Amino acid sequence: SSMFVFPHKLILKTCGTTTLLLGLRRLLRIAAVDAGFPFHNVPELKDENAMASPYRVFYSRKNFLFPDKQRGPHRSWNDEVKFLDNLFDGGSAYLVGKMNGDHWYLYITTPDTEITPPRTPNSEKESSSPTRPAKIPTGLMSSFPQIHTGEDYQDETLEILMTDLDVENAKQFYLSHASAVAREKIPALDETVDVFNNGTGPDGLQAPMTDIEQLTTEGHALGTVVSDACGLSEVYPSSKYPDARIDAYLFSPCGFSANAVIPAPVHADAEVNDDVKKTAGVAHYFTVHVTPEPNCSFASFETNVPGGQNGRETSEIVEHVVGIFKPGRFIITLFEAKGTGEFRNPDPFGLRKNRTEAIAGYKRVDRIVHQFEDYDLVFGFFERE
Amino acid sequence: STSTSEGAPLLTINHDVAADLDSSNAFEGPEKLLEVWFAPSPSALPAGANENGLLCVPSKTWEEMLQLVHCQVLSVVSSEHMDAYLLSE
Repeated sequence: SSMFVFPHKLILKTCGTTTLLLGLRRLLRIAAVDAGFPFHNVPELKDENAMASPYRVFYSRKNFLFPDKQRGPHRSWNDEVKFLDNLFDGGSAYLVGKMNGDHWYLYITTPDTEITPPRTPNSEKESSSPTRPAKIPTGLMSSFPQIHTGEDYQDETLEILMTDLDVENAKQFYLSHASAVAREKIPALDETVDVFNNGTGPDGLQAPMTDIEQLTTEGHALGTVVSDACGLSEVYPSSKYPDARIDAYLFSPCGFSANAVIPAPVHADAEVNDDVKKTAGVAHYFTVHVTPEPNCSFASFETNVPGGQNGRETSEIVEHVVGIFKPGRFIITLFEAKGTGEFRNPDPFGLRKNRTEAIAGYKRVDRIVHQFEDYDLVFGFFERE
Repeated sequence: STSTSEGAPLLTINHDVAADLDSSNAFEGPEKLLEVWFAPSPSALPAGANENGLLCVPSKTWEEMLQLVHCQVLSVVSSEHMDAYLLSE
């Protein structure tokens, strides 16, 4: 699971039986109380129900492998939609893909001139002033001049949701396998250990065995080993993204998670084009989560690095990531803001060209395009040939 | 905490949580993904909001929220424009 905090938005991604939506009210309250974002659902901030009014909300997920084991509002998509509809006005819920197969759910609110305020819990509805606030003060309005166009802000999110990972290949995400790889990487230290083991090291001191243990067992140390060994560190290579920073963790006995912060490339003015201008000063990320056990294997990859940046097209990123995890089937979603009015990336993975082999080794089964008010969504579903 | 160069992202590890994490019971990979925007862009924060927006919120405060979600913070990469939290689940 991961969380990304930007000045203007928060992304929270959690797996397993986590109860993500149960944190939403607290999130909205923190945004109002700690960060000073405007609230409209109660008259005063000291009211414990005060919650910031979001500019817009996205909530999405793939269908669960074991839905019956979920808790709280996550027991069904209908429950989740009800939970969100209770909190926001004007949300829209979609199911994209096969109902009797792999599919993807999406809940989205649209920005409007009245920021969609969250509602207070029903029990308070009678006692407090109307939950639907009066029109937001125009002053506030003027501080959102771009509320509709998003002109100056490019937003694109690619997600790859992979199931039925190749069993042999998935072994690299087990601690025992990674420890062996780590141990191979530190032969010199190994010898030193031998010397120290018999207590006769160069300076007669006993080396702290924990150093080696740490390097071959500690979650973050092994996470870095796995990132390098599986090829993840090369998705956005340090040669092109020198300031990128990967934070990876290998779970015990198995499982892997990684976040990467990828500062937008900064170019000399002469080279800046409109697209780059829009991303200057913006940080991008990718996040990966892997559950390698054969009976429930899954891996996800998500990034907001714009396709085509630094010469790597979306389809190349997809091929690289799919090559790492070798899934039996996978869903791709590409969500792109329409700021310029053009669908900037009309055919991110060769879907429109009817090429059955849009991604090497895989057959495209579904391609679905949704055009929302200010975002375009391309959904693709692929199966191994 | 480690950082490679001036201004580069800074990694902070929460060793208490990271040390004895066990994932034997993990079985559901597909995640729930929530994005909540409070402004159209970092340069369009509304009047009254902290100049750093959500980045001004201390980690501890987020950790309390994450308890409701049943997650803990393993580590954080902090950078000028974003903080990236790696979580336990």
